[in-house]
Amino acid sequence: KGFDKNKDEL
Amino acid sequence: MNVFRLTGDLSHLAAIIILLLKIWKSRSCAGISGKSQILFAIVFTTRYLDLLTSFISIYNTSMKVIYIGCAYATVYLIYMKFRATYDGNHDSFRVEFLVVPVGGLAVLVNHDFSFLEILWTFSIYLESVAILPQLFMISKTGEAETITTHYLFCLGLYRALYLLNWIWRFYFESFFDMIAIVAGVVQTVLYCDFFYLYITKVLKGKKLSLPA
Repeated sequence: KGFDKNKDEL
Repeated sequence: MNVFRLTGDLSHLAAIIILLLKIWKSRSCAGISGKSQILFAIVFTTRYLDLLTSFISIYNTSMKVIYIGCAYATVYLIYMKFRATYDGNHDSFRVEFLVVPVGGLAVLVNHDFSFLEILWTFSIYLESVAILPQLFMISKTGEAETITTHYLFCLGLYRALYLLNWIWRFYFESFFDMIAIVAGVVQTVLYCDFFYLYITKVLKGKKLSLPA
């Protein structure tokens, strides 16, 4: 899932 | 991680600490919306549940823990320790008008229909409007202490810097998250009026007061 990458953002 | 993302996080951190110190040093939470602070505590709690399921980096984990800890500390100061100074009469925004539609939207529009993902989406949507009780309170009383305006400026600047971060990531990493971007634009737009007042009044040494 591409959106998992965003989870490093706060 | 790019420079916009890092300065955005630091701006966010600065906002949170400015508010905590303001309340702690003045022993008062006058002019601060407890409702906005409760919403931010909910935002951090629902977004950072992944602390329990995945590890990303020391930076990521420590920032999340600090944000959550400070959010609850702020709520504690407002509603417990300095409760007598809390201006509840002016903090009259109806938060159910935010939380209920935002909850519905998170269930309807998300990347993945799973518990954690829906809570993450809910937190993104809720954050975009969580400042409204605070802005409503300022518009009601017609003024804000200068230190409170510094808090709001840093808090607004943080999401604006994240927008630049997302533009950067779109060009250099071909990455974009439509939910975060749309909510981030909404969040930043809500601050525009305040940014204007901050630049034209507070930065010129005047107190932020609205025309009656």
